[in-house]
Amino acid sequence: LPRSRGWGDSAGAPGFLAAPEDAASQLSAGLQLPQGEAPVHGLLPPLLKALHDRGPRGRHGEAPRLQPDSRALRYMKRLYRMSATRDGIPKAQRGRLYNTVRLFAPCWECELRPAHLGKGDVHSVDLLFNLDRVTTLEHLLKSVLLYSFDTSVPISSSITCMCHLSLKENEFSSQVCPSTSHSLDFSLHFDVRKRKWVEMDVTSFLQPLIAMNRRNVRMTLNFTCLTGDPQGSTKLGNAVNVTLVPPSLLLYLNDTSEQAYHRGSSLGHGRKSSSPLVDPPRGDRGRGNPQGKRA
Amino acid sequence: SRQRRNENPKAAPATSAGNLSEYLKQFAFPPHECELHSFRLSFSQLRWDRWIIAPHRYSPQFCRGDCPRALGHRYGSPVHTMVQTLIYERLDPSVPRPSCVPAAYSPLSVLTIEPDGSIVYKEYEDMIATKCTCR
Repeated sequence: LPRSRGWGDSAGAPGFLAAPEDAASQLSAGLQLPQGEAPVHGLLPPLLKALHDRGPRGRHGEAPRLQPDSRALRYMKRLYRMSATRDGIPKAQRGRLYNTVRLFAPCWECELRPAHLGKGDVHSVDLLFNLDRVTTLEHLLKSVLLYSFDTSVPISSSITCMCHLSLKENEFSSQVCPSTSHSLDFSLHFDVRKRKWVEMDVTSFLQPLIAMNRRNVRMTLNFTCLTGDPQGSTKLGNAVNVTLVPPSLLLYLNDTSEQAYHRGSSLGHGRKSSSPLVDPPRGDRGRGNPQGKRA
Repeated sequence: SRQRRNENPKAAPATSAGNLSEYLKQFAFPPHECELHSFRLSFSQLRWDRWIIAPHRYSPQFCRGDCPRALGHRYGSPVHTMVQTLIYERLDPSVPRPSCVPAAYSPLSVLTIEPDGSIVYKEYEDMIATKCTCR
């Protein structure tokens, strides 16, 4: 690092470890390069850059911050507990290549509700995910739509939803109505007692978009839910009016930047792992995985 | 010492290996030797707990202590360190003595809330010092 005031400057204690009352502003002050030099942002590891921006008197002041959905937070805390030890050290899991997992809630969704929605009618939700936070050095390994349901509504023990997911794209900017680039049919089975989450692997569905660095992903989800489980013991019964909480989008990524932790083995090394990923924390796979087997 | 005992069975028993190392320690290693020290940091101290969901606490550890003149393998120091000590002692005292610094780290998993409300789990390299060296 070029000599910058306060950072590793032998005169002052290293700003990072010292813990004065107002450490965040000390950090902000400590990280300023002398006048005339480019702002220090480029040198900071992502973690410090993120925190440096958000200090109480961070360089940009208190940026308005959206609070994540509590369900999503619970899910990610569970993923953290499964991925790291109590001291925060990443667990050594064979074949696991991701070192970053991002969860995005839809930034808006409009439920395209017909005037009178009877049981069994098709629900339609239009979702938009903004993926600005994904950096260019974070490479997609897997993407999952994470479903949960509104448990406040009394539902019979198990329901099956037939879903049709279509990706919306504007081929050219002037195009008013987006065309459907490609779509996916699948069914989801919820057994209310056992689990709260159902994960739907949409890697192949989203891969082309994310590979082209597309930052806004718009999709429409049409679904109809019936009681019962076609593959289980109970036959599909009558329709049920269920509130399917709009799914979150989960991206498993391999960050190749210097600050990120890289596991020893790469895909091509030694035993050819059938999947580049160890199974993420269990909710239940959506049975209707279109490829029939794990991606 | 075995040879000496054969020649002179009544000679005093040689200093055993254990005593020898203790005996030599007084010459080679300073009292405040370069070693790893614990430092437990809570993110709430820095008021970062609003963005860092996990872990709540974190022990970066740090290295502190003197680097003895005769370094050798004990500190995993490269030859350069000994050369620098010699320069400091014999040629140019303005050249600093070797410092006690971390030599190995372990990563840390961090769960944070992004400004747009999304949540990210990321594993960062080199977050916890695990070994010290003189360099």
